[in-house]
Amino acid sequence: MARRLVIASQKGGVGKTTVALNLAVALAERGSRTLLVDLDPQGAVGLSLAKADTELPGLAELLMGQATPEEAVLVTRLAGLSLLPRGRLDATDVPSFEEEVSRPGVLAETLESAEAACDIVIMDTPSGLGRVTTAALTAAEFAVLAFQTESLALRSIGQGLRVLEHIQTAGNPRLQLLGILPTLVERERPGTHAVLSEMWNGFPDTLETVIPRTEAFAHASTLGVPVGFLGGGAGAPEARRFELLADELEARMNRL
Amino acid sequence: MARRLVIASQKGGVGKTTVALNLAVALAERGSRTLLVDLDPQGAVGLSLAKADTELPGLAELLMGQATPEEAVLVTRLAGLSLLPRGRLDATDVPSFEEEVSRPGVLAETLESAEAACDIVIMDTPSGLGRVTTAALTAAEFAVLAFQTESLALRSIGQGLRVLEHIQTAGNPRLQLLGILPTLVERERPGTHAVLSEMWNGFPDTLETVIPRTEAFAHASTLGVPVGFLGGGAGAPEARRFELLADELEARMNRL
Ligand SMILES: Nc1ncnc2c1ncn2[C@@H]1O[C@H](COP(=O)(O)OP(=O)(O)OP(=O)(O)O)[C@@H](O)[C@H]1O
Ligand SMILES: Nc1ncnc2c1ncn2[C@@H]1O[C@H](COP(=O)(O)OP(=O)(O)OP(=O)(O)O)[C@@H](O)[C@H]1O
Ligand SMILES: [Mg+2]
Ligand SMILES: [Mg+2]
Repeated sequence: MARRLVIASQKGGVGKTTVALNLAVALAERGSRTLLVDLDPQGAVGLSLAKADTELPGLAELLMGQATPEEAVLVTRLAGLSLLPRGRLDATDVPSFEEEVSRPGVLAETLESAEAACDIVIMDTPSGLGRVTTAALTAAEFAVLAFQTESLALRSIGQGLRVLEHIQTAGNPRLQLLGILPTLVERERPGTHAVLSEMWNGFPDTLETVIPRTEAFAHASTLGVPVGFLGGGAGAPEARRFELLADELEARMNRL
Repeated sequence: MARRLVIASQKGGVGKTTVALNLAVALAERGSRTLLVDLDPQGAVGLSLAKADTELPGLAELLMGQATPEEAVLVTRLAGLSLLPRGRLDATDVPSFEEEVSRPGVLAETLESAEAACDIVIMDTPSGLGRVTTAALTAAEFAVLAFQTESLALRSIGQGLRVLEHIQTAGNPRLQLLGILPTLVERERPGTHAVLSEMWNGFPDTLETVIPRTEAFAHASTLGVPVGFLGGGAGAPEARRFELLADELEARMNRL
């Protein structure tokens, strides 16, 4: 069975999709057979990778039994990385997609059928700790909680940890926190260092690798591509940052 | 009955809470008795206004019948603005809060009891078009859809409009789109003008007033205060921007 890792956050727009996509690329490039799963009903993670469109079948069809895993899982241009996109979903069907994903046991079963030849599964989730993210955490082995690095975030880390504990006791004892990931870090902004040191001192699971807010990430995100795919090596430092993150997470997975 | 306006977006982190808070302030300052309602289970909109804390009763208690409207609705430091915060909600109870809010008729009834002496209700919502946002749109008269001004957003505007149409036919014929609001506008970023003109040309309901990404908004947001409350008049231009937005929205409300 593949190792399953969820990228989650309470607040929106903190960089979950950017992290999920670029981490999946870094893991595939170092030889792990990686499956990137898009659980966000608004999702569009990495579609540019597979030259796909939201019109291709994906998770929505797999859940409804309207596609086989071979039809739903896309091979991407990057060896070692495959993608299970959200699938065709009319925006008006979002509540029923959420309902189906969060039905007990459904997601675990669907992932089992899709992850066959993989070493690791990365799940991107919608923001918040609603039923879709809860279902993903219930089916996973590891969680990374992403927080924009600002003082408001310090208030919600405790809540995020309580949710993980609740899921561990209520349904998934194997769930472990792999790390708290500071995102959108702006070192030159006053107060950032104070927030980072509170995270490192107050929450020992805060990762050493942090994700800075840079122009290359913003640009890659508007194109929908991994930052390493930007022309002319524009995203090389950012891609290296994700190699570091992959190193740190793999070391933690093996330690836990 | 008060006029009810929902601020919604498909993507997270596009500035919904920032818009909801600052618009409510601008409307209250021009004399409308305004109620700001926090429907986001991760919410904390404007708590600094009421010197409140997430420990005060609010919507969660009102929904469960554990508080009266007088106990749940907070008066703020600003005359004319009151706040119905999310209320006490353990992060593990988010799925059941969503369930309760989206039970047919419950939100409309709860708002009726809370909006008694108000002219206008502004509802902040979680990101995405899940059941909470759908419930808010079903109970509302107007919707503003916020989009970060980048090319990816152009793809999702059509979906957002389809959801509104679906809600109009499925349950709330009086729901009207009040405007499409470009947010986090960075005029100096290449491509921004092209995106803005596609929004103005392609979607006639795109508002003339746009919300720029500025340091004052980011700073006010970390403090949890309206931008006009920053010391030394630092947020004055931004606060004026919201006066323009309030003008434009009120004119549209009266025309529709
Ligand atoms: N490291 C970064 N540097 C600069 N911009 C970034 C970075 N990470 C994300 N962004 C920008 O922030 C916005 C949100 O990023 P992203 O979509 O990855 O967040 P998210 O948490 O997945 O959002 P959602 O809540 O909608 O799922 C995007 O516009 C993206 O360009
Ligand atoms: N006009 C702006 N200029 C600069 N920064 C902004 C602006 N609006 C919002 N932000 C920043 O963007 C982040 C997200 O803003 P906000 O919380 O208002 O978005 P949201 O759509 O309500 O997010 P969520 O999806 O979590 O509800 C915050 O860190 C805030 O500081
Ligand atoms: Mg995302
Ligand atoms: Mg918000």
